[in-house]
Amino acid sequence: ARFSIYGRKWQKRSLTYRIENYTPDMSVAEVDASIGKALQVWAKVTPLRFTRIYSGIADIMISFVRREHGDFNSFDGPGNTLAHAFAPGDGLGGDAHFDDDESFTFRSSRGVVLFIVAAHEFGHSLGLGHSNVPGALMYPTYSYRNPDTFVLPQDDVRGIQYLYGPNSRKDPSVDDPKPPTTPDACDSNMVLDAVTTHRGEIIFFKDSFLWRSFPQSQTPQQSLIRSLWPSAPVDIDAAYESRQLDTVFLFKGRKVWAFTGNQPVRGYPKTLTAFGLPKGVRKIDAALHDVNSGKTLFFVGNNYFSYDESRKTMEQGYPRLVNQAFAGLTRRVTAAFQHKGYTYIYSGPYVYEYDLGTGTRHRELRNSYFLRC
Amino acid sequence: SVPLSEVSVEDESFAKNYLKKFFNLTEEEGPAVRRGISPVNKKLAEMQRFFGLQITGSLDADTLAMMKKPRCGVPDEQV
Repeated sequence: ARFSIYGRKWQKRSLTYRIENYTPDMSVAEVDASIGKALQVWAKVTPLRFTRIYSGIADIMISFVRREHGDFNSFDGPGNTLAHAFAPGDGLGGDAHFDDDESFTFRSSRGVVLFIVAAHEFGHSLGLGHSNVPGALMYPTYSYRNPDTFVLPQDDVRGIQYLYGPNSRKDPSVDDPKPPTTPDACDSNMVLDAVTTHRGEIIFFKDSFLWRSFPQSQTPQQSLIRSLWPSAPVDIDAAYESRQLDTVFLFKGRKVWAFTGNQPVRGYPKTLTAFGLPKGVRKIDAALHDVNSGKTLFFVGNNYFSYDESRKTMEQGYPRLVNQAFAGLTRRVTAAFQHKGYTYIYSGPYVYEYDLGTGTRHRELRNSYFLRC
Repeated sequence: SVPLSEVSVEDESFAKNYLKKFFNLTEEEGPAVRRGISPVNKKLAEMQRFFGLQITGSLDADTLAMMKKPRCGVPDEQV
């Protein structure tokens, strides 16, 4: 666990909260629901219980404010700082302030989801500091997450239970969703979702995370996919870079997203049929762009299709069996990319190095060859 | 982490304010300063370590991009 704590916590288990005012960005009902749900994120996994009060001083006073607002910790207008909260204690202790110069939303990715920011701030109100695990709720930077499917990540669960213990009142017959963990580059059995190049970097995808590997650096940087591309899907199936278009394509199910730099390309997401794939193809396993031929290979089960990037059409005579082009490859392809003239085909935790010109296989490697632990 | 071709005065000032706010940067004189270890570079390295960035101790493009992301106003390094 890489959470941090303030060294202060509430000595009682029943806490009160009060919403002092509202943001004009959302309806009163939406703010009430966002705040209530954000507190329940913590109540679910601890013995803590929250009661709303409408007057007087609550343990957690919640307000929407701008710029200087009387706590010697001014907000800075739109962007950058979104909110802050104070560790448990008297006076300001436990209080949460939201910067009303932001555009708060109920669940849209266009704006800042109040529920996510509030759940993070209430972590501070209860005594947690920031975590340096990129997927943790208590990570300092904001990334869009769908409030409807949010589950408190493992690092945060461990942090809050370190302070208050688990929820002993939980009904054992109710099966809660498992807290998501952050994938570990040192896990030798990890199967990556996709790998692609991107403007000289290599990007490795796993669940809602990615690692960026820079040519100048030994250590890949881990972050959430949505901190790089806020509108991108997570748990993707495949990815590739078209250097001609300076675009990265991400595939999930029948849909394809496209990004140039960190900007979404207009007109996307499209369906797989836009790439000439038959309607019957529900998802692809991997995509590989061959720089020399300008063709992109789409792997589907034991077969692959070849798409001509310049003509924007699927080539005749496909699908073909994968092992016709890649000698000895009988297992499902899970990811693929090219690097320094060689083609790397992932199958589970293994990586096979091919010379695409001759079709010969040179080496069998492990994930850690590119994604260093 | 690509070096910035030219660090603008605005970027430098923005980065300093960020480090003051979130990484407890103080501009005190001391033996370390006299030996030539800049407190800004030291704090930049701390910030880069926290965020899993390449630790260069200097303001590069990735570090600046991380500083410009929307975030919580509570410091990352606690006093």
